[in-house]
Amino acid sequence: MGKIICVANQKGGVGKTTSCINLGASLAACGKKILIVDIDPQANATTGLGKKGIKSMYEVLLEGVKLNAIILETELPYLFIAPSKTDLAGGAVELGYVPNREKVLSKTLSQVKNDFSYVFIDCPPSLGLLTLNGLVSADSVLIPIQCEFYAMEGVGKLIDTIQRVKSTLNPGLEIEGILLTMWSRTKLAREVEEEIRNYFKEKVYKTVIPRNIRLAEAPGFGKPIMLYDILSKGAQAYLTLAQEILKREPQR
Amino acid sequence: MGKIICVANQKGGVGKTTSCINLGASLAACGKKILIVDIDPQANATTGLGKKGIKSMYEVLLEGVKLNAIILETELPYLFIAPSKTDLAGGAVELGYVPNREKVLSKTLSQVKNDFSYVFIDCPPSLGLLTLNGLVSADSVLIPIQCEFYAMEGVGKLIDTIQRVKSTLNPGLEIEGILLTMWSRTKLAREVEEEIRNYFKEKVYKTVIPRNIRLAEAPGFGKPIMLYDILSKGAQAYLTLAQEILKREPQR
Ligand SMILES: Nc1ncnc2c1ncn2[C@@H]1O[C@H](COP(=O)(O)OP(=O)(O)OP(=O)(O)O)[C@@H](O)[C@H]1O
Ligand SMILES: Nc1ncnc2c1ncn2[C@@H]1O[C@H](COP(=O)(O)OP(=O)(O)OP(=O)(O)O)[C@@H](O)[C@H]1O
Ligand SMILES: [Mg+2]
Ligand SMILES: [Mg+2]
Repeated sequence: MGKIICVANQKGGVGKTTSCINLGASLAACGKKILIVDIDPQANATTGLGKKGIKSMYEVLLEGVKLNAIILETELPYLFIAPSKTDLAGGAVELGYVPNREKVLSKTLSQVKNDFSYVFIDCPPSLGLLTLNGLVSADSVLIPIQCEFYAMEGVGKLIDTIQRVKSTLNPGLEIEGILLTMWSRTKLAREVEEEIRNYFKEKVYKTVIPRNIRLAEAPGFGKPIMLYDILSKGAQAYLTLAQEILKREPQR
Repeated sequence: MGKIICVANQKGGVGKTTSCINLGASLAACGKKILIVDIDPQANATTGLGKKGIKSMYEVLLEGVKLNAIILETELPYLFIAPSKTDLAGGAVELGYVPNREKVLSKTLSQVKNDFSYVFIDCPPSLGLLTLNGLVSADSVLIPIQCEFYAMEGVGKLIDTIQRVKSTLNPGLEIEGILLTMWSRTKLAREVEEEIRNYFKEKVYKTVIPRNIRLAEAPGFGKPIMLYDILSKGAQAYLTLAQEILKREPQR
């Protein structure tokens, strides 16, 4: 029974894509079958895994192509990706004219959900129709938050949106967890971490992802961090996070 | 005769807001009258200057309120801001139903343009209707690029969009410059810098903004970097950038 986790935060550059790829890869390394669904028109999760889709989520959402038909393997067994394409930028507008426009992704995901242990949806940095489709399709939302001032600002709006989706389109939607990313030994990072842990309490993962240049280098080689540099602090952090998530729900 | 510079890049977290605030402040310190127009629903430029608009760009774009009526002073003489609000997130959808929806911002900016030497438009991380309004209103586009792998990926799409706006809605639109941000002494940053300078040649500013924690701390105090820590590498870099820009066009 696959669990769909939407990775979202409208603040840009907080580690959504990096977390989809590397948490996904870490869970795949533990033998879980993982699908990453890239619905960001920037297609960073797609290129970060060294892939380029001929057919992509654009055709799935707007031309009725089956999701199964576009899923690609990656270098890591058990890790798969449904690629995006830059055409999806125009698609976000076109999607607005489709009936039941918020439910398009959830209809197609239900076809493959049970073929995987986890499905991670990588969202663009906005609360528009693509991210809305992600929230409507998901069992839960993982929220990466960068340990910086602006990162705190937008979280309230994201939580409001999640609550609205929960009360209208997806009553089962929960917060999977809050992930602190790009942590460094600075006063700013410690202050932001303290504020977030006070506010979200046990929803915040114990595992914190440190700022680690190897995480920024790995996508240039099309590899998840564990295939690029398994000994790096970045790789170790995502492996630890995977363990923490598996401990929270042993049955999958 | 004010020049309108749109600061845009759909990649998130590359330093759009930080550049609007600190380049704007540096030019204001040189005696130029500067307006920052915040059209990002995250309203980071607004909070980063310690402001909170009662009326905001939402009311200007969607309720016909005059731009002059919402402009706020900041702690720095000559630096002003037209604030945003999170309501603008819904506004991006509402704007879609307004006639001439791409030209709404340019109509209202033409009323104040000549009261300032420079107007900087801070855009959200997307190529949607709000950023389109920014591109249609502008004389030129300043593109911050983070020295990392994903930052390179999306620039082509942004350039395509700029060319399309230039050939349809705003024939005068030019590229003001490419600004390398968050530079650090790593192999990755050097490689990305080399690639960008080879591709964009003299369009890339000589001044490079280093990664500097003081730049990330300053918005927490609602101050541009020069009022928070004028001796920091971040403050010095934006002051140098301001000089480089003024040298390129002495007459304003
Ligand atoms: N822990 C980390 N340490 C160092 N660099 C990181 C880390 N996590 C992510 N990065 C780098 O920071 C940049 C932003 O990360 P990423 O692209 O994953 O964020 P995002 O939230 O998906 O961005 P967007 O909002 O544009 O989708 C990327 O260049 C990435 O390689
Ligand atoms: N040169 C720098 N050194 C260190 N930190 C920086 C630098 N420039 C920006 N930052 C920090 O990095 C984060 C991203 O910067 P900023 O918010 O300006 O980017 P943006 O492109 O406006 O993001 P968005 O796409 O969400 O609008 C912020 O927390 C900011 O304080
Ligand atoms: Mg991303
Ligand atoms: Mg910004």
